[in-house]
Formats: sequence, C-alpha cells, structure tokens
Amino acid sequence: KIKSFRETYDQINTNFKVIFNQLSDGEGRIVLENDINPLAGGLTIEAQPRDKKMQRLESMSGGEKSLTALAFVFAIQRHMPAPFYAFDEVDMHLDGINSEKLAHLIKSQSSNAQFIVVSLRKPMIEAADRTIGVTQKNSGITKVTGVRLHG
Amino acid sequence: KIKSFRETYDQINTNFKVIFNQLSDGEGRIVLENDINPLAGGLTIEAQPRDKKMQRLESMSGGEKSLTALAFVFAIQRHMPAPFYAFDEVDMHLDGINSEKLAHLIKSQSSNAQFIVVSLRKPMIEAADRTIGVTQKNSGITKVTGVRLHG
Amino acid sequence: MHISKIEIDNFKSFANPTDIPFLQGFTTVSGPNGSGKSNIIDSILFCLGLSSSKTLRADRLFHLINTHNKKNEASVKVCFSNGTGQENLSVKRKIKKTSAGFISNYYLNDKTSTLNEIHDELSKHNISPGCYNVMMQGDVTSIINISATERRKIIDEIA
Amino acid sequence: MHISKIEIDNFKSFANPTDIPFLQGFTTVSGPNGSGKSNIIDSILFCLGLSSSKTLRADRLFHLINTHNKKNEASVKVCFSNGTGQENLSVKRKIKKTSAGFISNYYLNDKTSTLNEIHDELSKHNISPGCYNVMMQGDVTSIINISATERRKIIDEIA
Ligand SMILES: Nc1ncnc2c1ncn2[C@@H]1O[C@H](COP(=O)(O)OP(=O)(O)OP(=O)(O)O)[C@@H](O)[C@H]1O
Ligand SMILES: Nc1ncnc2c1ncn2[C@@H]1O[C@H](COP(=O)(O)OP(=O)(O)OP(=O)(O)O)[C@@H](O)[C@H]1O
Ligand SMILES: [Mg+2]
Ligand SMILES: [Mg+2]
Repeated sequence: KIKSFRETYDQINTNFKVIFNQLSDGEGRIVLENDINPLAGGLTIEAQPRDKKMQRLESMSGGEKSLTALAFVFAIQRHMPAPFYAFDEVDMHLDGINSEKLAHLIKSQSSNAQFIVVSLRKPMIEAADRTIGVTQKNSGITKVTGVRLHG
Repeated sequence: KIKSFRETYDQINTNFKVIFNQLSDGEGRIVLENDINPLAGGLTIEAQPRDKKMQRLESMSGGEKSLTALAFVFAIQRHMPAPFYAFDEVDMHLDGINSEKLAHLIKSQSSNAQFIVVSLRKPMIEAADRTIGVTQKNSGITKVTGVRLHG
Repeated sequence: MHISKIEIDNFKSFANPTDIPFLQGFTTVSGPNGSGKSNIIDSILFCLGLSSSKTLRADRLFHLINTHNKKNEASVKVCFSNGTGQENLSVKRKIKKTSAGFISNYYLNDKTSTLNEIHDELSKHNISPGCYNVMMQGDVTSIINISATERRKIIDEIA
Repeated sequence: MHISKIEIDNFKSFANPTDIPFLQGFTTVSGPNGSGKSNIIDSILFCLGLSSSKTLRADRLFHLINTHNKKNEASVKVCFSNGTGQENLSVKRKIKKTSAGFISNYYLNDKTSTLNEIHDELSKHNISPGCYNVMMQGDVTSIINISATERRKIIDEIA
C-alpha cells in the first residue's frame, strides 16, 4: 500500500516539476508532510514562480493559485489520463500572458485527451480547434447556436 | 428601531430596482422574508434578467450573481455614500457586454465617490480616468510603475 | 475514447431536447452570462453521478428539472466513442418527480443499471469523482485551498 | 473626501517604502498575476482595521510582514483629503514582531490612538466593516451566497 502510494507520488511529483516550470517559469514540487510515514501526514505544494522566493500557499495571489492547481491537475493527467477533461472558466484569474500559456498547454495536451473548456477569454477561444456557442435568445431557454471551426 | 429599518429597506429597495435594471435590463427587487416583523426573518433578492422568468438565487450563473450583488452594493451606496470604494476584480465573471455596463456604471458613480478598481479586463481599464501599474520585476518586490492618464 | 454527444432534455435551462455533438481535441464553449454554459458541465456531472445536487447549485434534485414547462422529468445522456466513429459506451440518467419525492434512473448502454455499476465501468476508463478531470466554475483554486490531508487523499485514490 | 495617498512600508510584497498617490474619480490598478495588486487592497483593510488577518490570506499577523528582508515590522498609512488638496485625516497602523508575539499600534492624524477611536472617526464618514465599500478578490458574489438572515443584517447595520 505504502509502496504503491510512494510510486504514484514520485511520478506525479516529477510531472508537476516539469509542468509548473512550463506554466510559470519557476520551480515547484509537491512535498509530503511526513516523509517516513506518508499516510500520517498531508501533502503540500512548494511553488516558486520565476525570480521569487518560496511562498506559502495561502499568501499566493489568485492567478498564482490557479496556475499551481492546474499544474497539479495536469501532473495527475500525465500519470493517469482520463478520456476527457471539462473545465469551467479555469482562466478567470489569469492575466493575458498566463491565459496564453495555459491555452497552449491545453492545446498540446489535447492530442492525447479531449478538452471541453468553458471560457469567456480570447486566448483560450483562439487556441481551440472549435467553439460551441450557446445563447438564450428567448425567455431563458438555452440553445446551442452551432460550432465555429478555427483555422 | 423597526421604523428606521423599514425606511432604510424601502430606500435601498427603490435604488436596487433602478440599478438592477440599468445593469441587466431586467426586473429585480429585495424582499423581506417576514414583512410584518422584518427582524424575525431574512432578506432575499428576486431577480429576473431580461426575458427570463424569476430565478432562484442559488441557481443563477456566476455572471448573474455578480451583477445582482453589485446592484445591491450600489443601492447601498446611493443611500449611504462612502468616500471611497475599493473593488478587487469584481468583473472576473462578466462577459464583454456586462463588463462594459459595469465599467460605465462605475464611471458615472465616480463623480460622487472615489473608485479604486483592480482589474485585468480591457473594458474596465479603458473606462477609468487613469491606471496605476504594478510590477515585480526583480525577486518578488512590488514596485508601482507610475500612473497612465486616459483620454 | 472521448465524449461524442450529449443529449439533454428538460435539464436546467435546456427546456427543449438538445443534442450537442463533440469532437476529439480542444473545444471551447462560449456565450453571454447566464446563457447555459455551466449547465452543460453540470449535465455531465449529473449524468455520470460524479457530484451531489448541492454542487450543481440545486438544493434538491427537482431544482434540476426545467421550470419553464410543466414536464416533471429531466434526462441527460452522455455518449462516448473510441475514435472509429462507433459509439462504444453510453450513460443516461433520468429523474422524475413523483408524489412521494422523485426517482432517479440510470442506464448503461441503454439498459437499466445502477450508479455502482456505472461507476465500476467508468473507473475502468479513469473517470471517477477523485481524478479532477471536471472543474466547475470557481473551483480551479480548490486544490490549493483544501487541507494538506485532503490533498494527500487525492494521491491515495489514484495509487 | 477621498484617499489621497497610501504609504506602505515592508507590508507583504512591498519590501521598500512605497508611496502610492491617489486622485478622486475612477482609478484602475493593473499588472501581471502575483505583482501585488490585491496586496494594495489588503493594505487598506489592514490599516483601517476593517478585517482580520485570516481574510488577508495570512494565518498570523506576522505573515503580513515582508519576508524578503530581516526587518520585523511593517506599517501602512492611509491619508484622506477633502478635495482642497489639504490632508484632513490620516490613519496609520504598525505591527512589530516581539519575543512575546507582536504589537499592533494605531495612529490617528499621527497621534497614538486605538482601534475603537479610529472606528468611531471612520464611521462618521460612512466607512465601516459593514458597508461593503471594499470587495476583496473573489468576494463579489458573497452577498448572494450568504444566508438571508445575514443579508438582512447588512440593512440593520445601515439603519
Ligand atoms: N431548473 C431550471 N430551469 C430553468 N432555468 C434554470 C434552471 N436551473 C438553472 N437555470 C438557469 O440557467 C441559467 C444559468 O446558466 P449557467 O450557469 O449555465 O450560465 P453560464 O452560461 O455559465 O453563465 P456565466 O458566464 O455567468 O457563468 C440561469 O439563468 C439559471 O437561472
Ligand atoms: N509577507 C510577504 N512577504 C513577501 N511577499 C509576500 C508576502 N505576502 C504575500 N506576498 C506575495 O505577494 C504576491 C501576491 O500579491 P497579490 O495577491 O497582490 O497579487 P495580484 O497582483 O493580486 O495577482 P493576481 O492578478 O493573480 O490576483 C504573492 O506572490 C505572495 O507570495
Ligand atoms: Mg458559468
Ligand atoms: Mg489579486
């Protein structure tokens, strides 16, 4: 049990380091509170965006928390891919540059899994293969207005 | 006590109806759960964005909740103006059209109160009188990069 | 494998039966505030039994039934395909208001089934409540805000 | 009346003493993720005593002191002006780490004061924790998500 936990943890940690660096140019790793007996402690994340010192998770900004959380989700995906990912406005805290970085990461991952991403932001919509439009023209009934193909 | 509560409630409700209509083209009002003895019940909001039926607050979307909440804050402001308002990314759930509507409302209110609004979105930045830029060029220390005047 | 179609009938703001086709790769869903984008994500969570009604912004299951008409049932069907164009798996869930409350029925490949049987089938394809492949609106920072122990439990589930 | 200047010294990511001028009207604050925008809003809440350390993303008050240098104190001063260019009110708060914990000092118009005295003065100008004039990141929908009773209490405070 502990053996399989440790193997899983090691693989996800390795993935996390690579993806966190890709998303925020910094160093990050996932850390066991109790290294000797992992199931007796929790799991924390040490993240250090570019040029900064190591930060406490709680004091991170909204954008930094989003990128760190997404790096963790992608680290799991690399280890145990699901057939589809459905994300609802995961880019809402991100500035222009980070929205683009996330959009490119999703694009590159979309060759091994399906991504359905609700977004209001240009970088995400422009990076996608296609956009499904929804609207409620009359009295609150949702209609799907069709699919717009990109480039 | 009840008399002054009822007067305040009536004024804020009148303000809310006007502002909610301005922001979302719909009908809205704030409602006492217990009309006879207001302090025995709570306060709920009935909001009906344009063309829709009356909705339960809980089932509203992120953008609809934001506009309804902001209409409530502005309804209080009209009744009891504070000298300044500091908002941190209150436009993060809003689509392009609603971001513009909110930006114009803030602009029009800014002649009677000071507004300091943190935002990453263009409609808000373009409607403001000026923008204060912040950055952390080296090792995580915040510097204010100056004030850009608009128009 | 990927989602090839979602059939939504009378669920939340989908008063009319609606078929939404999906392709592999990267699809965005966009539209004005309140138009029904999050309700599509909710329909997937509802159908596959990945979340409770509370997380679907409904106090009780019957709040998921469209309020614009008198029909007292709603259903969502999620179809999966394995790339060859053939449908290789489908899950459907139907809820119906009755005098005593409401009934919730599950169907696996169009045959009556149970939530447990569906979860067993889905976990063969790495779809389970714990693998964070669905993120609802506002949830993106939840992994950071939960306790360190809860965060470790995510790894426990996967191991 | 409006905020004419905020002087931040060693608070959160402001390692160097920083004066931020403000004018009347509509000002936006913008910059990359993690650059310190929300820390400016936090500095106002901290200085005027409008919120607890927990809501400032700090478990303990000393987490508000900048970690980039060895100084063990931080301070924020908010200056108000009434439009004529004259400063008519200023509030300052200083926290200092000591061996027994830390001390928090308040100053009203540069004279030592208490939180109660400052709250009395601020509420003359309609600045109080209950009047929702400061909204932190992610808080915008909080008025909708709180209970109906808590929402009514907002009106009680104002009446
Ligand atoms: N049972 C129901 N019957 C009818 N309409 C419903 C029902 N449940 C929810 N709705 C409506 O669906 C709409 C919300 O849809 P949704 O949350 O999907 O919007 P959205 O497109 O995600 O918007 P946003 O961009 O603001 O997040 C709301 O207006 C809500 O009132
Ligand atoms: N005591 C402290 N010492 C040094 N840095 C700190 C301290 N407390 C917080 N920080 C840092 O300040 C930065 C966050 O700033 P802030 O939350 O203001 O960002 P922001 O500009 O609002 O970003 P976003 O657009 O993502 O919301 C974080 O990187 C955080 O680690
Ligand atoms: Mg939504
Ligand atoms: Mg911020």
